[in-house]
Amino acid sequence: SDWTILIHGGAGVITRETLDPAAEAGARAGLGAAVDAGAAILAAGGSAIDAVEAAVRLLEDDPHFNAGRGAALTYDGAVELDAAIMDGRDRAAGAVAGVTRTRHPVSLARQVLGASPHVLLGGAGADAFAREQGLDQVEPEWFEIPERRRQLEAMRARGGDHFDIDMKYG
Amino acid sequence: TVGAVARDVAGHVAAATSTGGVTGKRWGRIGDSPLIGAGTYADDRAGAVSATGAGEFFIRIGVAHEIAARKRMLGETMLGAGDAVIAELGAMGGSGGVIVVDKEGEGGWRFNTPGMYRAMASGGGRRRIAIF
Repeated sequence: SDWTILIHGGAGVITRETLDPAAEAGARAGLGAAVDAGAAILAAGGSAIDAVEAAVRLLEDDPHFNAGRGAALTYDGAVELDAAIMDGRDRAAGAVAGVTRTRHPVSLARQVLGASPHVLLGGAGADAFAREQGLDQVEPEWFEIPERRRQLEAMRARGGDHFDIDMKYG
Repeated sequence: TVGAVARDVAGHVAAATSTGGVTGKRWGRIGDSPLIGAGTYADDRAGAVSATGAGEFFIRIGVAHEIAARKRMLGETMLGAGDAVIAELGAMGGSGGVIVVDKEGEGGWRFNTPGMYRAMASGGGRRRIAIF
């Protein structure tokens, strides 16, 4: 074939026993929408980097997945989001770590790639760069869903740390 | 963690990855996703990789770059290289998976966990969505 796209929405202890039918249906719908968005760009002759950004943006908006809206919470109940993007044509790359307000962290990574001389920006500086670049900003509450709060509270109630549940909740 | 890899009609590849990390992370912990070469890598000389899983292991191995480098320097297929690197990951105690696409447009996934949310589509009409 002349174009190909693949996506993932996380890996871990995902079994038919632990994933209820509604969540499975939602995840499958989200995967389908994301892969179709990327495929549409590629089928129209668009670039691979535009396709992967478009697909990931949809997954970031979908609460079934651990990124953007629906992201795992830190021990203090906050969101700290990471993202990266890389173009195989020239190995140009952009990444962000620990950002808190940008709705689509992958697009912030794309701005790091295209509008800065750097590869990786982190924390408050990356948040400031996002504002400077005019990227869509949201309140931290936008990212949080009840299931993630429940998972965090369950972990804290057990006195555990994140490696106790790494692949279950991450 | 979510991600995508693609090869376009011009033969170029790209990768992207985005994540919230792990529940209860502390001290500014950062996983592999934003570290170029660990969780994300793209090189037209080989292909593109996006990873999901226990980030500390992916960082130590440099999983995404390692897969691309094996293709470029050893002549392995991306999926063959993925097999080898995920096996190494498992031997170290790590778990997770990768999606890959090579410069010729052949794509696939490798993982050592019970499930990975994943999907693919191609210009040849293939479309697949899978979890388990």
